[in-house]
Amino acid sequence: SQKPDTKSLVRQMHEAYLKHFHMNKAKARVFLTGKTSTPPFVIHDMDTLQHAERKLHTQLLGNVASGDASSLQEREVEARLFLFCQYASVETVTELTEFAKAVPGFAALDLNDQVTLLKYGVYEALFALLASCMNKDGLLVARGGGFITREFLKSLRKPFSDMMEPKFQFAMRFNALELDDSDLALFVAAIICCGDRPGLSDVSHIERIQESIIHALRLQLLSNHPDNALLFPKLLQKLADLRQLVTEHAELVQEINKTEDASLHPLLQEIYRDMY
Amino acid sequence: KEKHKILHRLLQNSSSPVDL
Repeated sequence: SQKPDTKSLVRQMHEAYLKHFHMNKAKARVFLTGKTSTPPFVIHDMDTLQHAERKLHTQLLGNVASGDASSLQEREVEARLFLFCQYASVETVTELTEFAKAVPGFAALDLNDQVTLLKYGVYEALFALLASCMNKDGLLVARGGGFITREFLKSLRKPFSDMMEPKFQFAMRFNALELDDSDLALFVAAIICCGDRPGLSDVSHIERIQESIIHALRLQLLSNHPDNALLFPKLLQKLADLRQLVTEHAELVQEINKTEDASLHPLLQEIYRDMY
Repeated sequence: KEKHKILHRLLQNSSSPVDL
C-alpha cells in the first residue's frame, strides 16, 4: 500500500509530465502504430527529406528567420539534419526545465544547483524520452508529422552517421521494459534530481528529493507492473546506461563542433561546456 | 553564473522562447 504523499507525488509528476511535454509515449505510439488519420510522412532518402523540409518546416525548425531558412537549403543534408536535431533538443530542454520546476522541492534549491542538475540531467532525460518516439525502424519527428528511417540516418556520412544508432540500440532495450507515461514521469524526475552531479552545493537537500522520487518510482512500478519484480533494479541500471550514452554523445558533438561547419546553439553549448 | 546564462534565464522565467 502506498502512503498518501507518495501517491500524490506519483500523480503530480504524471500531470506535470503530460502538461509540459508536447509528445509522450501514448501519443507517439498512436503515430508509430499507424492508428492516426494523418500518418507521419516517411523520410528515407534525400528527396523525401527535401519534401518533408517544405511540408514540415515549422515543426522541424520552429520560427527560424526566413532568411536563414532559404540559405539552409544550400547546406548539405547532414548539416540540416544536425540543425533539426538541435532544434528538437532545445525544445526538449525547455520542456524539461518546466517539468523540473514541478518536482516538489526543486524550485526551492539554490539556483546554481538547479542549473547543475539540468546541465547534467537534461541529455540523459532527453534520450530516455526519445526512446518513446522510436521503434526498430525509425524515429518520429516534427511532432508526429514525420518519421525518419533508421537506415537513412545510418547512411549519412561520418561522423553524422554515428549520431543516432547508439540511441536506437538503447531505445530498443529500454522500450522492452514497457514503461508507460506515468512510470516515465518519475524516471525522468529521478534522472534530474540526482545527488551525485559534479559541483552541487546542497547535496543532502537534493538527496532527500531524490529519495522521495526513487521511493515513489519503486512503489509505482510494483503497482503498475506487478508481474515484473525486477523492473526497478533494471531501471536503475538504465540510469548508468544513459550516463554512458550521454558521455559518448557529448564527445561526438564536440568532434562535430571542431571538424564541421556546424554551429551549435548557445543553450546546447552551455550544457556541453566542461560537462565531462 | 555567466557560463549558464540561458539555463538561468529558463529557470527564472517560465516559457521564455529560445530560438535557434
